[in-house]
Amino acid sequence: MKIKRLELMGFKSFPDKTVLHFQEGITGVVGPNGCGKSNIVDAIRWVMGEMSAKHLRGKSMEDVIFSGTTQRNPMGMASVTMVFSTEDGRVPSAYAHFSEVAISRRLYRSGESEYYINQTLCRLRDIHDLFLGTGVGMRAYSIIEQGRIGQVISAKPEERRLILEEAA
Amino acid sequence: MKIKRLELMGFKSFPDKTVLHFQEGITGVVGPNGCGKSNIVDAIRWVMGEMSAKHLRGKSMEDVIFSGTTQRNPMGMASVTMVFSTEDGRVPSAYAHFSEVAISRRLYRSGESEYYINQTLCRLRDIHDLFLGTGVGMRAYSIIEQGRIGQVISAKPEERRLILEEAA
Amino acid sequence: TKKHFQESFNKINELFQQVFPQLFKGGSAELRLTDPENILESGVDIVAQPPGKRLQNVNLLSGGEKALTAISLVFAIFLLKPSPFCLLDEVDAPLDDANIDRFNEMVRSLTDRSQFILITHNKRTMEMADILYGVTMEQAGVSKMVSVELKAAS
Amino acid sequence: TKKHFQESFNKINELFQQVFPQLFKGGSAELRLTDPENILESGVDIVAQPPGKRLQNVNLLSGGEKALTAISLVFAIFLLKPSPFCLLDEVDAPLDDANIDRFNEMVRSLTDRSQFILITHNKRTMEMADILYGVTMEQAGVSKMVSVELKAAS
Ligand SMILES: Nc1ncnc2c1ncn2[C@@H]1O[C@H](COP(=O)(O)OP(=O)(O)OP(=O)(O)O)[C@@H](O)[C@H]1O
Ligand SMILES: Nc1ncnc2c1ncn2[C@@H]1O[C@H](COP(=O)(O)OP(=O)(O)OP(=O)(O)O)[C@@H](O)[C@H]1O
Ligand SMILES: [Mg+2]
Ligand SMILES: [Mg+2]
Repeated sequence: MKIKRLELMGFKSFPDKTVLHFQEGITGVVGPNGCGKSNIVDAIRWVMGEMSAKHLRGKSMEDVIFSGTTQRNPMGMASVTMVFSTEDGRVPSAYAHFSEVAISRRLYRSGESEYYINQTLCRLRDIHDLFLGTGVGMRAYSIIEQGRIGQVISAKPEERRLILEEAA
Repeated sequence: MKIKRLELMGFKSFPDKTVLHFQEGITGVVGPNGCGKSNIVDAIRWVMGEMSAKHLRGKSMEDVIFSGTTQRNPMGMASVTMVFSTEDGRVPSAYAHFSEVAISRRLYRSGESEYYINQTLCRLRDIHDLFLGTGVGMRAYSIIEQGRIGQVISAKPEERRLILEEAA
Repeated sequence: TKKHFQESFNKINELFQQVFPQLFKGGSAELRLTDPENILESGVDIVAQPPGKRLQNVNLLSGGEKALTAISLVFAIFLLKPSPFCLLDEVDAPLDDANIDRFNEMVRSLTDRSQFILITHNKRTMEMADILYGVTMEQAGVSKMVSVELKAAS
Repeated sequence: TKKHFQESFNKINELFQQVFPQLFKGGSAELRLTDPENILESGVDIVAQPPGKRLQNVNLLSGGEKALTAISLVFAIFLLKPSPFCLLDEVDAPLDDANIDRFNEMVRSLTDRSQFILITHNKRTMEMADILYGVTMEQAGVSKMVSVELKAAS
């Protein structure tokens, strides 16, 4: 399953709908300090099912919803969608007849969460299963967050083993 | 007490005697990865009395002695000297008649340590007292080691208090 | 399973021993099990020796050497079992120019396996990208993707 | 003593509130005692708001914003009680060009109080230095101070 695009709305510093198209090869993401680059990484972790607010630099999961600026009000919901192409055929049979598989996650200020696969409401577990089945899961070595590369070196030997186990 | 120069010999990646002259204003230290820039910072901490090998990236204090390369043998001793000028008059009366105050520290592979003030053998405690008396002591905010600036932010509130206390 | 981890460990170790000298332009490194008698629970240690230097405690390495050693291991694991995409957020920050060039060349060589997304402030890394997304905040606190520059055929 | 810490805390807080907007070109920040009733044991919290953004948990700040906030606090403490020298090892690594310039200008303004030694890979920081020491390893594993360039009068 190759990734085609990422859509964010109301997520962290992206109040307005933003679409990021994924290309083959090397995509560079640039911009000044604090402009939102690492927030894109957080959005990808979040839509893939990250359950710990701490791993997204927050105190509670509500911290991922756009909280406003001095000129704009906070929003009531965060939504991220990740769209995969099925052309390489590596997709669970349930979705084989689709040309795309879209995974969505929403969080409301009320605390309510919603999950979708191809615009159909589903459970978080269905998303986990889909990722497991395709090997697209979030592995420790496929996303290296800012400042984290040194932890491979400073980690205890037991912690380092866990990273290798994810590829085993 | 202004710093005039630093002399290293047998310390980490500096086997041969090296002299670093301190200037007024801004001194930049540059060079490729692993060439020895941060080792200079370690040398300054060490000669000022650092007692924890961990704070110098080592497992034991013996790790500061030049341990050789594929082309060169290890050395038996590490020595660092830091020379201060007394022109600003801010110096303990015992040293007021000197134009310079030189602090030296040596460590032998045997584990034996030696400390000197102006080439006269002394105890580590005399060096601590000298630094205390002149306010030149190693404060958390006067040396920021590589990768450590973020800790001011990620520290617990009690730990952060300790940094402020050093200036109190 | 015991056999499964042992096999993966051996393959990753082999790949790590090849990748490290490519990124360091020499030298050697390897992984070691802290408890080879107890495969199911053993931890994993790293020993590394940049070219010409002696094997030492990996904590004595410089900031840039530690980052490059970690990158070597991440790429070795990745070579065993590539994920469809790899997101690296400012891993090049502690690297000098020569190391950044070798890092970027290796990323290029891995793109037949995966999509790479590199967040960076470094001009050399930007030059290596096939496409650049610029993120800005014209309105304070509001992120916007504004520039998409396609790499001119060079 | 209780009174002593309270006084220093207040002065550092005042300086921090001035330094932060200088480095961030706006915005505001302050220190807060976690337990104002218990001065002798209270911890110290940081609240920070880059220009135009809302006050949020300081952990939500970006890598560069966190570094610049930390630098603001270090300089505030330094202004209260300057040490004869200040050694900064690659603190500019996560900063973008504009922030590096403001950081270096502030270092320049502090040099009447102290000697500054900056270890860096960044060209802009190098341009700000009065003198540059180059460290090399012509012989692998053996450090040598080789180049001392004096800043040409510009
Ligand atoms: N829920 C939210 N609502 C509004 N803004 C937010 C929210 N969460 C985080 N932010 C803002 O996003 C900004 C951080 O963005 P990000 O970490 O993506 O920056 P960056 O581009 O990676 O910068 P750097 O180059 O410094 O790493 C912070 O200023 C933070 O205040
Ligand atoms: N006792 C020792 N004997 C010989 N070499 C040593 C010793 N201790 C450390 N080294 C070497 O010093 C090097 C690290 O130097 P240092 O940390 O000063 O690099 P640096 O110039 O700061 O690099 P970077 O830009 O990556 O931070 C390492 O390669 C390490 O192996
Ligand atoms: Mg970032
Ligand atoms: Mg260093």
